[in-house]
Amino acid sequence: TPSSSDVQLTEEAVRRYLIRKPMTTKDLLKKFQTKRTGLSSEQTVNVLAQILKRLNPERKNVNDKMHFYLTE
Amino acid sequence: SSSEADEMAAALEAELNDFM
Repeated sequence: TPSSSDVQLTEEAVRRYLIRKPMTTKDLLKKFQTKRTGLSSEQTVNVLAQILKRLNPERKNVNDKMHFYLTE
Repeated sequence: SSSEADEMAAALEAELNDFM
């Protein structure tokens, strides 16, 4: 439908990004901008937090910033 | 805006605090 969002914040989408390369919370938020998903800021934060807790990604510091990543 | 992005990142990190 024309009104549907072009990006969906799903566990599978997050998993694909984190397998590709390590990302900070800010990097992830950029991939799921509210204007693209149609979610509110609060929904985005809550859903992304739940997904990250489920995925339980590896973490590493790059340039003093914590990055999440997954291996296949 | 970037300040909203910063606020969201801070909120997300707070949500993940125990986990991180």
